[in-house]
Parts: sequence; C-alpha cells; structure tokens
Amino acid sequence: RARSTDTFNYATYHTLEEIYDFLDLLVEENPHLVSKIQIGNTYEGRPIYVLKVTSTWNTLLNGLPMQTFGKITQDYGQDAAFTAILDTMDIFLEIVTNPDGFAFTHSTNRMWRKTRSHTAGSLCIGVDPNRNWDAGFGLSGASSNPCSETYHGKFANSEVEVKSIVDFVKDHGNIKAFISIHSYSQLLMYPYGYKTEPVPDQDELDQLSKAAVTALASLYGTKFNYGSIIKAIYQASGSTIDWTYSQGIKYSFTFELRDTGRYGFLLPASQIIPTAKETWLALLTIMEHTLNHPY
Amino acid sequence: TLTLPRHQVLRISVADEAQVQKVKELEDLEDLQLDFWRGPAHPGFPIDVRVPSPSHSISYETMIEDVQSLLEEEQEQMFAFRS
Repeated sequence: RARSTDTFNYATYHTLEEIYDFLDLLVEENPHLVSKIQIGNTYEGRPIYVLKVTSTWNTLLNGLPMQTFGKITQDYGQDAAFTAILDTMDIFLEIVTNPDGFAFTHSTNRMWRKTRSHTAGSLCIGVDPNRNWDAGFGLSGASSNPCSETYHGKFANSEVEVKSIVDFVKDHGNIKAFISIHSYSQLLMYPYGYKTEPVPDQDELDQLSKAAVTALASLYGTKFNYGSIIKAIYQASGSTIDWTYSQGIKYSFTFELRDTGRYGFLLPASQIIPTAKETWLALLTIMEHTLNHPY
Repeated sequence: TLTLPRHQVLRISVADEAQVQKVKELEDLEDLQLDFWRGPAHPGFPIDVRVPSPSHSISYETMIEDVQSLLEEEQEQMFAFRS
C-alpha cells in the first residue's frame, strides 16, 4: 500500500484493492475537501464508492499538502477557473464503476468488460453496464444474447452497479453535468444513442463538444471527433447519458479516451498520464461551461 | 488466469455498407470467438477485433501482434511497482 498519495504511482495500472486504498488515502489526507460515499454493493458484494469533492471547508485548505491530491486539489486555489467551479459546485467521482468486472479482469480474464451477474437460463455471465439504462432499453444497438459483449440484461437497471448510480443521481436531484468516461476511440459524444432525432440542446452541446475537444488537443494534438452517439459511432440503446439527459441533466457527455498507439483496451501504461492530462482540459471546459450557463 | 496465446487484434477497414453487414454477420457467429473491441458501424470507420488467429478475406491490418505479450508486460509493470 502506498503510504501517501505522494508515493502513489499514477503511471501504472493497479488492482481494485490498491485503488480502494488510494481512495482512503485521499480522504485521510484531505478530510475537509474529500469524502467517500458508499452508494451500493456489487453483485458479488464489493462496495461501490463515489468520492465527493466539496469546497465547503475551503478555508482549511491552505494547510493541506496540495501536491498530493492530483489535479483537482492542485488546481483548487491556484487555477482561477477551477477554483470558481469548486466554490460553486461539488464534484463526484466514481472511480471504478464495475468493481466485479475490474477484479475479474485483474485475476482471471484481462479482456473482461461486463458485470459478473448470472443470467437465468444461460451459461454466459454478465451484462454490458452501458446498455442497461432505462433509455431506449432493449432497442437496436444492444444485444439480447447473454453471451454478447453488448448484452443489455433482463430489464433496465437489472445490474446493481447501474441501479446504484441511478438511485444516487435521483436522490441527489440537482446534478447539472454528468460525464461517463470510457476507453477508447477518441470521441466526445452527447445524446442520443438510441435514436437519430437530435436532442433539444443539440446546438449548444455540439458547440461545447467542439470547445472541449479543442482544449484537449491543445496539449498534445490528440484529435477527437464529436457528435451524438448514434452519428459519431453507432446506434447504442440503454446507454448511460441518454438516461441522464432524460432526467434533465443537460450537460450529459460520454468520452472515449485516446487511442494513440492503437492499443485499444490495452493502452500502454506510459500513456496513462498524458491521457489524464489532456482529458482534464476537456473536463474543465465542460465544467466551466456548466458553471457559466446555469439552468 | 486465462491466457490468450497468439491472439491478435486486427483493425479492419470496411469500404462500403455491404462489408459492414458482412462483418456484422461475423459478429453473430459465436463459434468464431471474435471479440469486437470496436464494432462495425459505418464505411470508413475502423473496426477492431480480437481473434484467435488471422482469418477472413476482408482488408485488415494487425493492430496488436500478440495480446498475451502485452498482458505479461502490464503484469510485470504492476509487480515491479509493488516490489
């Protein structure tokens, strides 16, 4: 276990246990800025955590080891734009959205991407968590075959990993932006995925996407495409941000991160930090826009 | 731990809608054990698929020569970090 976030190696991959230890370190080192919320348990009983970052206690921040808390705490109080964001909004981070799948990936099958729930009547295991949301659920763009990588599950929210976030978002009731991050393909997308009809906020989301990918490219020149899910990539039903948009969260986006080197799901560890750095610029653009365009 | 000896990842280029459909048909054939990392979408949009061995007559280039070697490299990095 890393003794502090100072000694945590951000440039390598980690097991679930190491990541969960890291979350605890973040909370221990920044008790007045960061708190850990358990939003549920996975199918196999692992806890699902969300980190809450809030500046409610910002007067106590000066004494914190700023260099130890990654970009968010580094920039708070230093970067004017980000400070304004965190002074107004809380940020919630769900670092591992599919803990069972993540653990299985590291222990048994590195290529595993689904949940680990059992489907009655099938020998195949798991559901694609990004086809299990209650938005166009079960339509074209997801598979009804439990053996498929895009299996949508028996019913919307059948996966506790999905239902936990659904409940969290509903209980909060005032989330203004929601960003779902995936690898890979270098895309920034907004709703819809299950139908070709443009969203009511199409023009604004498209402009914001353009600004975000421009900011991202400013660091290393990584080129991202953007657009609605169905137009930028392919039809996908039951996807996360179609549901969040339907809940009134206008700034709903999904990222497919960089594929420089073309390693797909096996992004070389040397690219973890550059990917994080460039992605942060796009996230900042979206958060800043959300702050400046209240609704 | 499941190993993937000689598995490759191919980047397939589809020229038209007919080829997109052809790859979609392949996707449905479970016995081929194809694992689509990036599924068939539109002509000109790359398709990435992990395969037990190279096959098919559709134009492709090999994106990853040996998945297992990359997995082992990743494991070594993680162990090195822990030690």
